Amino acid sequence: EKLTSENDRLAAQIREQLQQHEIFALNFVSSPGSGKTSLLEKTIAALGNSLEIGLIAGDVQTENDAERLTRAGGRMVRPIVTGGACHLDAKMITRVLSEFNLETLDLLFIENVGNLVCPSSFDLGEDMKVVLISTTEGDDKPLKYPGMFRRSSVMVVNKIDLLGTSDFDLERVKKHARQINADLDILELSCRTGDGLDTWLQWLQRRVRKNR
Amino acid sequence: EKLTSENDRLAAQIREQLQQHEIFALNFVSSPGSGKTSLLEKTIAALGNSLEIGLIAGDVQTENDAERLTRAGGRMVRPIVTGGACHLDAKMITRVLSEFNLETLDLLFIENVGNLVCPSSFDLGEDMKVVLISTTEGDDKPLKYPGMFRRSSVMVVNKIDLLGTSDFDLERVKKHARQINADLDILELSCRTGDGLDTWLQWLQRRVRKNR
Ligand SMILES: Nc1nc2c(ncn2[C@@H]2O[C@H](COP(=O)(O)OP(=O)(O)OP(=O)(O)O)[C@@H](O)[C@H]2O)c(=O)[nH]1
Ligand SMILES: Nc1nc2c(ncn2[C@@H]2O[C@H](COP(=O)(O)OP(=O)(O)OP(=O)(O)O)[C@@H](O)[C@H]2O)c(=O)[nH]1
Ligand SMILES: [Mg+2]
Ligand SMILES: [Mg+2]
Ligand SMILES: [Zn+2]
Ligand SMILES: [Zn+2]
Repeated sequence: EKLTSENDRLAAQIREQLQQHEIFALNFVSSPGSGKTSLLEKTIAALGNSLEIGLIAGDVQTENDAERLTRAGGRMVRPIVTGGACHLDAKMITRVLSEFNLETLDLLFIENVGNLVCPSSFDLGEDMKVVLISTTEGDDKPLKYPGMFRRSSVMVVNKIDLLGTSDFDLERVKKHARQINADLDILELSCRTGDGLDTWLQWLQRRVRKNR
Repeated sequence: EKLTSENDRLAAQIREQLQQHEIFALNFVSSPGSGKTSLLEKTIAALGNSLEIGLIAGDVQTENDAERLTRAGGRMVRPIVTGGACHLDAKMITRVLSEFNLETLDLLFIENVGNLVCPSSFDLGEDMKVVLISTTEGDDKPLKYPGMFRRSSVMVVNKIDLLGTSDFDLERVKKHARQINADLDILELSCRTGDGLDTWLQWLQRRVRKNR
């Protein structure tokens, strides 16, 4: 209880800082391997020249994702290696944020540790959470992990190129998600084929403009 | 620290109880949606008539998996709904185990909450952990979640029917896994096509016999 309050205190400070600089911040969450890094790679490739994007990539071990984001063209990328914690917290973000030039940043993307449970309890000062679910992990996930879907503003269904390779039903996952959170925006795409990517980019750009 | 010691105390009691009754116990762990329940459904279908199998299916919310296991023929199935905890613990197992007839059980299968981090820190009294990874979640998972792969005895690579739909490399995931844990048994299969299932069933039956 006390720990959460300290996190909330730090998260509020981050939020104020980001809002002061008109930086739109997203916290990307999902199971391991749903495609967070892939979506960020595609987003950097499409928008990295028109918008200044800061990226934080967190994992228990390795800096693999930060390296991938840099290779994809990310100019302001920092890894966070938790060494054990199953979620990022506001203290870690505060430390990393001090290395970014907030004057120039338009967007801050935080890739959280792959985990559908714990990250939902740790505010990082973001504007909103983006929850990814892939068509390969089962359409009951919103019901099984309601906390994460309840606290997200948008759900991205990734790997639609693999529809038909399991009993995953697109309409059913949307129905389940809306049961948990009626206000969720829902997008479907494939990072692999590019299908639906435009809609994501438009959604993003609209939100960035709204933020100003 | 104190909490973990209480868990270890209870886990030791469970272990003693299971060993006394010569029950071989497996703790199934993986990311959400890698195929734990699917593998258990197949295993029940194949062995449920020749061996008495007790099943515990844990999730944050829903009893979906316990229902699936019962429909698959499981005769002794109990759900655990944690309501928030991102992992099963020995206290929960102790409570459920009191409802099983340990005199008749040959096998106990525990399906943990889908999570590659937290369950690795909570001994449930099992003989060994079985970690599943699917070919759709990326071959760097053993490096990103070393704790789980280090504490497992066998890694099951599931969804081999989907090889070729991403950059997942079977040899690379094995190399990564053995970097973390040189003693890992590694099996590859598809719950969907049945490919490799025989090898899993043989592995299991050999381990059951060894346990006696
Ligand atoms: N078929 C298919 N594969 C995809 C798609 N998007 C990502 N992948 C693959 O899915 C695997 C995981 O993708 P990542 O982008 O690393 O997922 P992630 O959520 O960042 O993973 P973690 O950070 O480790 O939790 C990789 O093998 C990707 O190539 C997609 O749209 N279709
Ligand atoms: N293509 C393919 N799909 C599979 C395979 N095994 C399981 N699936 C699908 O993967 C999805 C998840 O399977 P589950 O068995 O529910 O996975 P799980 O690990 O029990 O999921 P949670 O308990 O929710 O973490 C379902 O849509 C299954 O049909 C496989 O070998 N190949
Ligand atoms: Mg990633
Ligand atoms: Mg399951
Ligand atoms: Zn946690
Ligand atoms: Zn935990």
